[in-house]
Amino acid sequence: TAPLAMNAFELISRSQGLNLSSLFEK
Amino acid sequence: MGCFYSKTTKHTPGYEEPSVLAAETPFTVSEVEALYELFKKISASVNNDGLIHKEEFQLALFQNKDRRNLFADRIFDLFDIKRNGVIEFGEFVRSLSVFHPNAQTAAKITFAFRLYDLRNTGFIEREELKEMVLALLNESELDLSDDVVETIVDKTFRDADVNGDGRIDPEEWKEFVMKNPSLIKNMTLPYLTDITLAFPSFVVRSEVEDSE
Repeated sequence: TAPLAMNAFELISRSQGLNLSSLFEK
Repeated sequence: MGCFYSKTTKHTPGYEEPSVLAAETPFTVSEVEALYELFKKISASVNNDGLIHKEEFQLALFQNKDRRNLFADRIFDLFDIKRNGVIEFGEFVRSLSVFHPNAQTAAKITFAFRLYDLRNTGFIEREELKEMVLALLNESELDLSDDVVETIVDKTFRDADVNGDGRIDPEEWKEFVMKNPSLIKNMTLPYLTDITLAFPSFVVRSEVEDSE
């Protein structure tokens, strides 16, 4: 998706800091 | 009654009984027991004091204890319910429960709002939103000019700030998420229903059975 077509929160939700699934990786 | 019975198993400081935590959250007792195994692993990764410090949280998230990230900081602060700089087991379970597939959508929406309300004012302000977009760009390979960032933030505010007062309130946020459900996709961790497979904890489980 072209960034201009995205809303800012969609962009933010891509942050690795919000990807808590990494906590479960061994 | 349990006071007369001395258990041999040593628990971490701030430990709470899995049955109590399971009663308050969507987790089963077995899932809470498995989360305790995960908690012990994370909390022993740097200082073995049974509490999760920020650098241990960063290490678990990024495999790097020194990597700072605005959003990881926010998550840590929200998990640290007592605001004493560390995450205890009960805080870990109660906070992660919001990410359970069976948790209520309203709880996920509220948690995401608090996450993005960087200065805890009760509103998501335009300046905060721009700060978060810049933080995201800083950690990604996306390179956008300031004009483009301004355009994205303006457009988002036009869509979300329905009453046009320059800030997004909880009700506006809820409406915005209802129209854009993908915004809380990262608030659900399917792993949480498989946690007993990833972290079987036979010792603790037998202890619960013994007490029944």
